[in-house]
Amino acid sequence: APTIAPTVSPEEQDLAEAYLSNFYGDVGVTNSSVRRLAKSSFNLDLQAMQAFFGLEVTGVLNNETVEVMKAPRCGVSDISR
Amino acid sequence: YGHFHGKPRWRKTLITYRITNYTPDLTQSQVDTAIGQAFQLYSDVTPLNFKQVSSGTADIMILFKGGSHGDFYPFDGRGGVLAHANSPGQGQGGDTHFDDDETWTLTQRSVNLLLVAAHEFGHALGLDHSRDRRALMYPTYQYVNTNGYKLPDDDRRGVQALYGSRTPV
Repeated sequence: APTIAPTVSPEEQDLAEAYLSNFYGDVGVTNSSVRRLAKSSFNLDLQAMQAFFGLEVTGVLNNETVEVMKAPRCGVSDISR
Repeated sequence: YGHFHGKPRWRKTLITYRITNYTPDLTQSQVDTAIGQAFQLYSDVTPLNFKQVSSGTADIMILFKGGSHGDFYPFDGRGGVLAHANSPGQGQGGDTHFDDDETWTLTQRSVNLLLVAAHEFGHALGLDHSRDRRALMYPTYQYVNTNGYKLPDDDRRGVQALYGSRTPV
């Protein structure tokens, strides 16, 4: 079956997971039994992040989203505590 | 603008702050002035007043330090996270930390201390991040000219919703 080439590098994927874990939720769980849940959480958190910054909400990591994640920022979560 | 869950705020109008660790990037006098100017942005539009103290525990404890610095949120080196602050409350409420792996300036170069301090003090007073790109409380750093800088409208409305305005309208 045809596959879609990833648009971001593994390093950027790691950056995104760390970013969403810090500012949008609890992504980064590596236990295999909950990996599917974590992936779902990643997509949902990514959507929340894209919506917050006014990006196209796709739940898929792209270069535009990564650029926002690389910007210097405040360390306080974007999800109200 | 947004507020933190439960809308925490200070229940008094005189709030003290103390800087316990300074950055070597600026003189202590420059840091004191920039921090004072950042607080002034809020006292211009609310009944709040801020007083710097040099000993004891202040309401808002401020430090510049890199990496691990005594809370559960170590800084990440140059770039990335620049600073963070706690919402209002007892103990460590309002405390504000600046990543000293950044280069702090009073200009457009590197990271402007006044702008970041004003953002963090917004958190220390109860403001959450704003989705308004023009707001001071937008999460990402962007330099704007600080000459004659005033609190943007979105942030002013946010802090006045918590504390009221200095001059009744």
